[in-house]
Amino acid sequence: ILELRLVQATLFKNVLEAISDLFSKANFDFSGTGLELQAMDTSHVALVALLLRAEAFNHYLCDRDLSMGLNLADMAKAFRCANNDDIITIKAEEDWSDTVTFTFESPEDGEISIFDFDFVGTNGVPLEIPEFPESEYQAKVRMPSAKFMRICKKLSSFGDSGDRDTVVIISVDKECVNFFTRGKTGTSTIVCRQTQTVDKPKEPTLIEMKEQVSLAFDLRYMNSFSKGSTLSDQVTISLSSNLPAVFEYKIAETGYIRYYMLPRIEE
Amino acid sequence: NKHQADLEKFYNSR
Repeated sequence: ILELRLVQATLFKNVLEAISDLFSKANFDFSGTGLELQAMDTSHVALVALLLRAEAFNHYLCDRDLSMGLNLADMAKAFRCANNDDIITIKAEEDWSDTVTFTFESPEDGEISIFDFDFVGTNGVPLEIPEFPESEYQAKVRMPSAKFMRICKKLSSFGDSGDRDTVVIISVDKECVNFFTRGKTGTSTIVCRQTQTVDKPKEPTLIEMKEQVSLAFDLRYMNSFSKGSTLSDQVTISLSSNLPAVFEYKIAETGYIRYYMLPRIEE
Repeated sequence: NKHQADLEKFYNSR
């Protein structure tokens, strides 16, 4: 049996906000340690992995590992009509019903909404995602997630948003990280300097660089990755010329959401 | 021009 409770729908609303834009369905793995979610977009360019440890839940009962594919678009619709302070209960029996039940209860007027979701197939996930050693990454940038979201918005508004193939080039050297994109009639470069931690400790932009790196990514996907800012106020971007880039948002000591995307390659 | 590589192939090839 699986029975979880969150006394605030906020966390799950933010999770769906962070993934339902780019991913249509996800694999949910419930085990004793907590929830591991994985999703890949239809073109297999982007992957998201979320971990919410059991401690993130106010009540967590899972006496047998349970894995299920769920449609994120349907879930996002259900969560949109939930209030932040609704109590969520998630239940599934390991019988052959192949459904999971989400119950939302609003504390002030006791109204209860119940949604049953049928399990769906998940394209290719879960995948075994190896954790590569730090040494494999040429550069690692940590910055406020709101800043990263602003940069993605600026580039998307400038870039040729009609052209689904707009590229963003991220370049990192010792002092700063540059975001460059080419629009129809020009180019845009955003330079972020490493902040001296002495002046703004709460929202630093920090760069760890082993060697200079400059990689091209699909702007549309990077824009979707910036939605992770609903879950954390810092994002860490790990770059390697031959590994998937990792855009990681730590969720206050209960887990993380990580987006993966390979740099664009020459034909 | 440049193409975005397939993550599933990448991870399945490791």
